[in-house]
Amino acid sequence: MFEARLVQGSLLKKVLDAIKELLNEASWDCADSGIQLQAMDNSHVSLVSVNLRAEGFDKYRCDRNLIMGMDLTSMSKILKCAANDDIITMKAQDNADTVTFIFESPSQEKVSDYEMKLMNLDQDHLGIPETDYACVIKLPSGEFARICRDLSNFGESIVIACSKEGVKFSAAGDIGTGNIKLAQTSSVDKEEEAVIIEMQEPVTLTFACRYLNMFTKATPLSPQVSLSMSPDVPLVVEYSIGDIGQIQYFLAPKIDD
Amino acid sequence: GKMQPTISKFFASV
Repeated sequence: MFEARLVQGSLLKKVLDAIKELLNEASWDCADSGIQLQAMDNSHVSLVSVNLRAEGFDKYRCDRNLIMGMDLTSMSKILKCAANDDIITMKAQDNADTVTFIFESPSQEKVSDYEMKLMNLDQDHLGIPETDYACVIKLPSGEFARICRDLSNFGESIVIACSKEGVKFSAAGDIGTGNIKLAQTSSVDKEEEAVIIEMQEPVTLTFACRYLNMFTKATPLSPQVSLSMSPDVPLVVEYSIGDIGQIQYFLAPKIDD
Repeated sequence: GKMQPTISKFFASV
């Protein structure tokens, strides 16, 4: 028996909004410790990893490890039926071929349930090594979304250059060039408005705008985002999911032809 | 020019 109840159901709705453009289908691995999802996008350029800790749920039970393969378009359609303030429960029997989503209004006066067929997905699992990144940039998530959107007007790629002076995002194309520089904030009233740069060595890498823009669909999950970079390895874009976990996007850098 | 490698170039299958 698997059962996970989340009073803040809107978080699960936001997680789906954050992955459904990038992934058509994916497996949710349910274990005693929580729920994890790892999947590559269709073109295998990026990797999404979602981690939801068991302690983050208001009720969590997982008697046996369970892999629930889901069509994310269908899951998203079902979660659209939940109101933002609904309590969401996911439930499945051991070895079941369906999962049930239960939505309760805060007053408990309306209860809906939706059953969805599970899929058998044969997906590659990639091992992500523990890495000390040369640069870790924390910035407001809305600012990062704005930068990716604005620079997408100029070209297909964004160059992210991090040095001790700050971080520079650049794009170049037919209409011209754009550069956005962010310096580390000296003092802020609110922590989520800060730009914080931890740098061991300067790094400059180039990434496809298309993917960065898809990652920013996670913006409603968290006021802050962190970007981790090291020379010649994938960028990690990470958003926390309330107090219950995090979503990480890994994106291969573009390399010289 | 720059080319776009796949993510599996960096992370091995487990």
